[in-house]
Amino acid sequence: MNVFRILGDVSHLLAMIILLLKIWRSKSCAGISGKSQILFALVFTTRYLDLLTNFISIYNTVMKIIFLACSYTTVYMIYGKYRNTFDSENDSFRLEFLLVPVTGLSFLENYNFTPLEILWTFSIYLESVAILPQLFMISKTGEAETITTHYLFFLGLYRTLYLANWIWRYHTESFYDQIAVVSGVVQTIFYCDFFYLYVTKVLKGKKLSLP
Amino acid sequence: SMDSTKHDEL
Repeated sequence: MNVFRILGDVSHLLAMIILLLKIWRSKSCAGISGKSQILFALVFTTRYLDLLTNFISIYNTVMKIIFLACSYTTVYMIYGKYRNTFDSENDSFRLEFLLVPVTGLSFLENYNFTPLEILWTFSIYLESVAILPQLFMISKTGEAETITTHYLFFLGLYRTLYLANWIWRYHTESFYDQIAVVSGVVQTIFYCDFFYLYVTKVLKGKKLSLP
Repeated sequence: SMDSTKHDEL
């Protein structure tokens, strides 16, 4: 466990808490893509099946349970409790465009052709593209609430810190998880455009709005 | 090296 990994996990947790707080305090899911949140719930569910088969550490187990709980609570807020505030009109990304290639790729390129391992691979590939419905929604409406941009910032920061974690682990432990690294790089690239807007607009006190 | 049966990251 290194500092990049810990900070990455904290950023990830913070992102999910920020999103839940936004929904809870404003009693509204306006501007949030329910489709991205369903994909994240699917990511955690398929990745953390090893909770039942493999013990790694208390930290690992507790964090997995918290991530699952946050993720399912968010989906419940959007499609249950506050569904009348959910902007389904603008959440129009076609999920099959992501799910079909991701499913196909996880069968083709994995470490072991076993159900658990294919599901783990599926979750890694899916996570790398799961934010696209949210970014699509922002580009469609042309704006995002500032708190939503903080959520996206911490989610992007988490992935960036994981890249540093992998570089660290490669040098100190000779650990190299090719599937996670390649997907992680792809995922981080999707945030670059957003990071630019976040720094040039949101951090200067302006609302994120696209021309 | 990668022990694929033990994914220790979140």
